[in-house]
Amino acid sequence: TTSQGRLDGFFKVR
Amino acid sequence: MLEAKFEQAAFFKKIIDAFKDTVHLCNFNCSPSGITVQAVDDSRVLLVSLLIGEDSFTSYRCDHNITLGVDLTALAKVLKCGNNDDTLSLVAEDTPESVLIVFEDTQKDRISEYSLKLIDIESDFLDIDDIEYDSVVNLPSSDFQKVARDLSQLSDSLAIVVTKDTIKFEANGDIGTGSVILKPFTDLENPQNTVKVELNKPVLLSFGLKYLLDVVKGSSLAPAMSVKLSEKTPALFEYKLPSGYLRFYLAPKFEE
Repeated sequence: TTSQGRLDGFFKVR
Repeated sequence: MLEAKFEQAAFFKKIIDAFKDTVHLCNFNCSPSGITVQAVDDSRVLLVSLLIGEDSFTSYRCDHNITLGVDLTALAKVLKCGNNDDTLSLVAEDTPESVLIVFEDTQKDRISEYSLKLIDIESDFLDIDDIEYDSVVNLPSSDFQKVARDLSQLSDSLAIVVTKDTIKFEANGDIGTGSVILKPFTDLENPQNTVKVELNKPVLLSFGLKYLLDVVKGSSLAPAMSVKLSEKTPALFEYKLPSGYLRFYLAPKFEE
């Protein structure tokens, strides 16, 4: 199965 | 004080139309060098990053940083009131509660003014460090738009496979499968038709077509675009403006 990744997993929140 | 005048209202309308379906509330950060927007969609999968450089305007004045919190649906309503060939000015005080949008038809001496209420928008800012991409593809925007629209008929995911001499788009769904292959191609007379691949490493990534259908709305802004890809990293889809850009960062799908 494929899951949709989220941006928060890649980019730091400032 | 902000006073920013576009030669043609159509240009600003196109920019807003390109991302108003992705995000609904966003801050327009106005600085002496231009206007920027960074906003993430509600599902936190797709990020919009916009720069309208000061050279995009026929005249531009912004002494201090000014934030305009805008409801894009409301802004789009106001933008419909101006004609494409009108000039469009954005005018705001230093700590504004509203922004004035002025359309001028210079031939008919007609001026229309709209005041749009601003809203306080709490938004976090995502730090996008310089990403090293494994492959960069330049291609006509209309080609990518057609691929996304065509293959969205078959599946809700699109696989993009880039190798040295091909870019392959694949969709695999209940009714069947589809694929489109593009090969590098140089058109010296019409450079916007050129397809170019810069490759450090072959990549295979899968994206939600629902989001890609939002990304391709940027096609009206530029005849050519670039797609930057690295394994397990958000892809960057970029439409260049005459001074600035509209970028979409899209998180990939992954196998569990």
